[in-house]
Amino acid sequence: FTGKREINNDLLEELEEHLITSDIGVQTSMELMRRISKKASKISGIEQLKEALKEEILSILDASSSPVEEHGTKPHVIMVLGVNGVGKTTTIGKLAARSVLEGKKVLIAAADTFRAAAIDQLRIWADRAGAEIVTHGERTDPAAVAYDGIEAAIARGTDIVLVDTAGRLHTKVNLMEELKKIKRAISKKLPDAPHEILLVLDATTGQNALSQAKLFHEAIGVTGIALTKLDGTAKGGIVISICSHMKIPLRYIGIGEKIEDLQDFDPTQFVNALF
Amino acid sequence: NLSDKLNSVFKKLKGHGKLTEKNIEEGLREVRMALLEADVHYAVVKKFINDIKQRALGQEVMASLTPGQQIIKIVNDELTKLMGSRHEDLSLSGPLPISIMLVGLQGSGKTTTAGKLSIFLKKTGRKPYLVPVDVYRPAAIDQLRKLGDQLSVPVFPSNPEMDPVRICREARIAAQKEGCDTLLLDTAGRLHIDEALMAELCRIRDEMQPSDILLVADAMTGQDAVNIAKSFDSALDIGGVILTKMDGDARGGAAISIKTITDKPIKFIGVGEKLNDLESFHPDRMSSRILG
Ligand SMILES: Nc1nc2c(ncn2[C@@H]2O[C@H](COP(=O)(O)OP(=O)(O)OP(=O)(O)O)[C@@H](O)[C@H]2O)c(=O)[nH]1
Ligand SMILES: Nc1nc2c(ncn2[C@@H]2O[C@H](COP(=O)(O)OP(=O)(O)OP(=O)(O)O)[C@@H](O)[C@H]2O)c(=O)[nH]1
Ligand SMILES: [Mg+2]
Ligand SMILES: [Mg+2]
Repeated sequence: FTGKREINNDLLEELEEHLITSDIGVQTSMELMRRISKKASKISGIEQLKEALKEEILSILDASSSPVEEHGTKPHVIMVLGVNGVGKTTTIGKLAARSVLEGKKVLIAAADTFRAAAIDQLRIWADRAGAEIVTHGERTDPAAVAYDGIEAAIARGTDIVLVDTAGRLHTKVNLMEELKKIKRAISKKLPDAPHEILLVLDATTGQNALSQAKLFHEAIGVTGIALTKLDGTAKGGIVISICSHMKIPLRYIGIGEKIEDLQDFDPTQFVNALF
Repeated sequence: NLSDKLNSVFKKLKGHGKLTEKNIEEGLREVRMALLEADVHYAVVKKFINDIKQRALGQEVMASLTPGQQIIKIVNDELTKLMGSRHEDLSLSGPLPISIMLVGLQGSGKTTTAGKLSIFLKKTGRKPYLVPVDVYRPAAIDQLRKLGDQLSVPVFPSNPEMDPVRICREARIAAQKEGCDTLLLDTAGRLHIDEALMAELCRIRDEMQPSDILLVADAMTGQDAVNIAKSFDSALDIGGVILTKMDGDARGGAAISIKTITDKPIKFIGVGEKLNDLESFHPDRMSSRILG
């Protein structure tokens, strides 16, 4: 009988290790282990333990999910932001392509006027996706690009506007202020816009993703998350921690560098991939 | 922060007797949490804590330090030692023109770092030559060319139809003609599990025989850092690491994971988006950042 108990402890440590190495974070992992060890007395083996964990994680992910609001007015404006190199520009290309394939008219506003060749990069994606692009050129005012993008979209009867912004670390106050300015410019041109503020996170990022989500949310109000690079070996477990603390829905996952490599977030698939 | 937590754990122990197994356990539990929250890999933490415990056991509590401070001192010392106790330079030996190869995952900062390294090389009196080897990412070649123009550093006129190995070979000839002595090979970001693309890196390395191969890794990388480092190192035998985006608030525990797995030095850190934002790596500063 004592033997069985010992196995359980090793097993629990193994499971905790699995959670932590999935980037779920030590606090959230401990909390999850606490919840299932309450049920552990009724559980007879590792498979049941895993299923219990999956259920707990699913309940966290489901609690923070919410359907995309269809408000029917045109254009629907999506502002895309996040730290450097996470995949914002590529994700915009993918989103634009899927909307065009659904028969929508898409316009992209090239509001990253800072990074070398950011506009050239976005132009290639717009071309591949079949979307229009509005740009003012490097070192111009990003808020003005966003504003003009919305204006052009309204005039042309565009369905969807995607606003690309420069990568920025969430700790840089002046860059966060610039982001607020871009948002204000969008709202000025179209009062309910931006309708979606999409934070892009890299699945290989560890606990810092929580800090990113917190500060971007505080600054500008994030309405959805896109998690990229899930085609690697990282599990992206940090989104579980984010969902349990902040209730921001995970909308999309990026699973590669090609234009079709975007999927709607499926909590069940995600949780199964964790184990 | 960790100091406060350790001090409260050891409050009752002030200044008398040895560090016992029990109070070390409690203190190290806090250190373990701090390291995991800092993104150090689970297995790396486990081994590290065990090593610390052996060292801490039976030590006399120093008169000048609280037991909490003493544990921190031991941890700090061990971490600093682990990360390499001295600064390591770029390897620049070999017949001219030499090559420095930049490799890593998508978006880690390779292209920007290539620009930064060219400034660094110029400052040391060398003549860098930038080589765009990324034929996949839209406008990657334009990106490096624009950086080269900003810095007045020559850039090989790659085009996306060329084979990456051929680009490198022709760039070496072109660099020689321009009187440049150091090629910076900016390769495409890739997954360490992409066999074809990892093989491409090996072909580039075999062709160019680089003096240094640097893994450019993001400071905010989580537990996956061990997988990434292990794969790139076993494929290429890297010379060192550049940790980018250190100007954020990521604790950077990936540095410990990478160093433990590869035993290769972190040579530089990226501290911003501007081309001047490259600094040499200081192990002691990194340790206290990771411990929080
Ligand atoms: N494997 C993989 N790579 C991706 C994915 N999404 C983006 N990338 C790659 O990540 C790198 C960076 O992508 P970008 O779209 O330039 O990222 P960004 O956030 O716009 O970068 P900045 O504007 O510089 O902040 C590129 O090499 C992309 O091809 C993904 O889902 N999987
Ligand atoms: N804040 C900060 N940003 C950085 C640093 N290094 C690079 N970046 C930014 O990170 C983003 C990605 O940099 P790139 O140089 O395009 O990265 P890459 O590794 O070449 O990307 P791929 O070629 O797509 O794999 C850009 O927005 C850079 O400006 C750094 O040290 N600090
Ligand atoms: Mg971008
Ligand atoms: Mg690059």
